[in-house]
Amino acid sequence: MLELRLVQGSLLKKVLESIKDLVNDANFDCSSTGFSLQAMDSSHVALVSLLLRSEGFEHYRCDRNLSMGMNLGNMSKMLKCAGNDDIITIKADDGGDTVTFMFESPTQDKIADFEMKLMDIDSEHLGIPDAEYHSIVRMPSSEFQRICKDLSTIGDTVVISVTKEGVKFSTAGDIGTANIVLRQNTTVDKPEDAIVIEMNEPVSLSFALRYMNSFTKATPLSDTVTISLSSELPVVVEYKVAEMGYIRYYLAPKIEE
Amino acid sequence: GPRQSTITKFFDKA
Repeated sequence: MLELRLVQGSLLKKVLESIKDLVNDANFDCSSTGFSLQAMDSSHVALVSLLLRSEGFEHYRCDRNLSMGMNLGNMSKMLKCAGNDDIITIKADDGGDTVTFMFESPTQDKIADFEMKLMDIDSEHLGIPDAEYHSIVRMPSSEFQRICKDLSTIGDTVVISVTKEGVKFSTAGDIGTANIVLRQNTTVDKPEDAIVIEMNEPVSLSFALRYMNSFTKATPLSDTVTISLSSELPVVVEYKVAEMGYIRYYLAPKIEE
Repeated sequence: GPRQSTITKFFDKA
């Protein structure tokens, strides 16, 4: 038996909007740690890892570890029927073939049950090793979204380079080239507006902008985004989900042949 | 131009 009650139901709505265009079907795993998901896009270029810790739920009951295969498009359709202020409860029976989403209005005068069919999904779980990253950039998520959107009007690939000078986002296309440089800036009124560049070693990597733009669907979840880069590894683009967890996107680099 | 690599090149099956 599984019963997870999330007072801030809008978080789950935003989480689905952040992953449904990248991944069609995925297994949600439920354990005493929390509600999690790991899935790759169909071409295995990007991987998304979601964790919503059990402590973040008002009520968290998960008697046995449970893996529930869901079509994310269908799940998104159902969650769109929840109001932004609604409390969302996820319910499922061990071995059952459905999951129920219950939406309660804040004043408790409207209660809705949406039951969704589960599916069998054959997914491979990858081990993500802990890594020391060469450079880590934290910036306002809206700024990162703007940069990815702007550069994708010029080119298909972004080169992200971190040096002593700052972090540079570059692209090139048929009509010309673009370079956007951000410098560290911590003298801001609000900490979420800061640009923090932690450079252990300079790094320069190329990535497909199509995927970066897809990751920025998570912008409504968090004021800040963290980009971790190492020359030997996929980039990690991380958005915190309130105090309860994170969405991490891993994107494999483009490599010169 | 550069070639797109895949995640499975970097991360192994758990």
